[in-house]
Amino acid sequence: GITKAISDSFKVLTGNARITETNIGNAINDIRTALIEADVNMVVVKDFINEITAKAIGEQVVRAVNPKDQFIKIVNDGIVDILGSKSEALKLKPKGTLTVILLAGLQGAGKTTTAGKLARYIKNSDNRKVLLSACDVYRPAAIEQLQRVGELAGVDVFVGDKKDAIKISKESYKHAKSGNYDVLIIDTAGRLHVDKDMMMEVKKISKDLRPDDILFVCDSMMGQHAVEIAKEFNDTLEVTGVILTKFDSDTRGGAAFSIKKVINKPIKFIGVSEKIDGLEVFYPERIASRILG
Amino acid sequence: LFTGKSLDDNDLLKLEEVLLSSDIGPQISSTLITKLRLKGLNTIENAIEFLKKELHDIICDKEYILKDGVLNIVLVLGVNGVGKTTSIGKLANFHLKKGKTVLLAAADTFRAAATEQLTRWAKVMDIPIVKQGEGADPASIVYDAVDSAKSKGVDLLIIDTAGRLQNKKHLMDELKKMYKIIETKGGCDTHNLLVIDATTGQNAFHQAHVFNEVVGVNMIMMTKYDALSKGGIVFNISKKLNIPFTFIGKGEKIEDIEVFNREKFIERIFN
Ligand SMILES: Nc1nc2c(ncn2[C@@H]2O[C@H](COP(=O)(O)OP(=O)(O)OP(=O)(O)O)[C@@H](O)[C@H]2O)c(=O)[nH]1
Ligand SMILES: Nc1nc2c(ncn2[C@@H]2O[C@H](COP(=O)(O)OP(=O)(O)OP(=O)(O)O)[C@@H](O)[C@H]2O)c(=O)[nH]1
Ligand SMILES: [Mg+2]
Ligand SMILES: [Mg+2]
Repeated sequence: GITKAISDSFKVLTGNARITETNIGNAINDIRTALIEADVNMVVVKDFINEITAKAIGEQVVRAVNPKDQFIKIVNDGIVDILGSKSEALKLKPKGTLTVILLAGLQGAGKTTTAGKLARYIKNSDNRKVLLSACDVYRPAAIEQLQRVGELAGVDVFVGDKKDAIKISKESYKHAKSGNYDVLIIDTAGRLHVDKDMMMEVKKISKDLRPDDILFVCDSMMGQHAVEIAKEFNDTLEVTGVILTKFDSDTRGGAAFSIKKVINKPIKFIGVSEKIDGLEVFYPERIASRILG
Repeated sequence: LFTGKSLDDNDLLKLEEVLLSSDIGPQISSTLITKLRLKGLNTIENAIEFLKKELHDIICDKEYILKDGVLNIVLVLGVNGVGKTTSIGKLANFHLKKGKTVLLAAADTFRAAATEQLTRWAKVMDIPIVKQGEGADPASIVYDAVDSAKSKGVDLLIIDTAGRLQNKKHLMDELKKMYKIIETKGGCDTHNLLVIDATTGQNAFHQAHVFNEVVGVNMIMMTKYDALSKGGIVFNISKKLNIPFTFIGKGEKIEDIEVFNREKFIERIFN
């Protein structure tokens, strides 16, 4: 990981009193390689390296700390700063007013499962009446999947009768209002960021329902393209936050860092298991230490 | 970006970025750029041709062809959400069109509506499917499916399994148990097919590595190639594990499958 890379690079520098361009040259190269190995986007790595190099060279080494530890701290703090200083909550309206949450993302990212997890989380943590809306009219048995997920979460699921996602989203909204639900969570079909029609579909759903939270659900093991994909979803929907799934994998999770740096929207939750309770509030320090390896 | 001019350090940097942004990974990228630098080529065109040839030599690809006179089994495995179930539909159809008979087995008994999802695919193709209720032991479905496939005399049995992260020991043990059942029954030609997502980063190598350690991986299918990621994870897997890529998934429809083609794949890295 990156911590080891820095340690190795600084092994030869015992007794050095300050960080200079020379003694961090090797460390920088190793960090660059380690970050790319961790799936951080290449362009983000470039900018990040420039930032921490400038910071490191400019710093007087704190008396109690040696250059190596100082440098590790600069890198760690740099990652934590970009990830966001604290977790940002959902934008829930006062109870009695309908809050709408829209989930969107690539195929297989974990939207349907996350919809259930989110419903259970909101219901239990805030004692709200939640309705799930099944707006994936394409994937075989997607509706059945959300219905089962709703059962596991202990919440109702709205199922439309027509094969029209936009119509169903509007019907579910009416149903949420008339049924006195506090929160409506819209599960949508997986879609490619380069599929114009499908991106227009989710944009229309968002325009019609004006959600309070538009969450980009993304697989944490994405590679270099995570940025391009997140950008497209953000440009189309102006997302209010990101949920990164499958963080229980052993992926380093550099996509999290890349996405946050580029679209600068808060990472609100991470998925940590397949189970209905597998949702955690995002804490930047945890992710930073994973990327650092 | 690249026009007929001679190679300088900046060009080498740009070429390295093309490799890195394709998820080829820093190791292979730096090895190739170092080789390229030592080659002392003088045009970008020559450099790209050199890189294409190097990449061509790294890739493992192979055609998956059914054996005659024996039950062929494909056990489909991989992490969550990569496209296993959908790919099974595509693979079944691919062989049906070649006049083969196919049986499906819904051995993902964990995920909500997994059996219903595969059953839809079976219905679309009007082929039989072995399944049980949610929470059933996946090993027992494998057991029944192999027996059923043999008694029906089908050419190909494709078994769907639950998505599982390779770092979850109990899930890998479950998979091993399913594989052992097929092995123990014998009398069939089995291929373990790992499905990986083209948008996945360096973790794909770890997926291939661990699945290969646990049950052995005979072939790989890369899905979501239509998401326009370059899928450079192919190279690490080919180079270090020597496991052949056999199919590409390029969409959500049953016909969105194609045989893995080395040339086309490398062409797209440089587009
Ligand atoms: N281990 C783990 N698995 C997850 C997590 N979130 C989702 N999954 C799994 O990922 C797979 C895909 O999840 P889905 O909820 O079907 O994904 P989706 O985005 O709705 O998929 P589409 O609707 O087809 O786009 C399933 O096997 C889920 O159980 C997570 O945080 N950890
Ligand atoms: N664009 C695109 N989508 C795909 C492709 N293959 C599968 N998908 C989609 O990816 C999503 C997940 O596919 P599944 O077949 O459910 O994946 P899985 O690996 O069986 O998922 P789990 O069983 O939950 O682990 C679905 O929305 C599929 O339609 C592909 O090649 N291209
Ligand atoms: Mg879904
Ligand atoms: Mg499946």
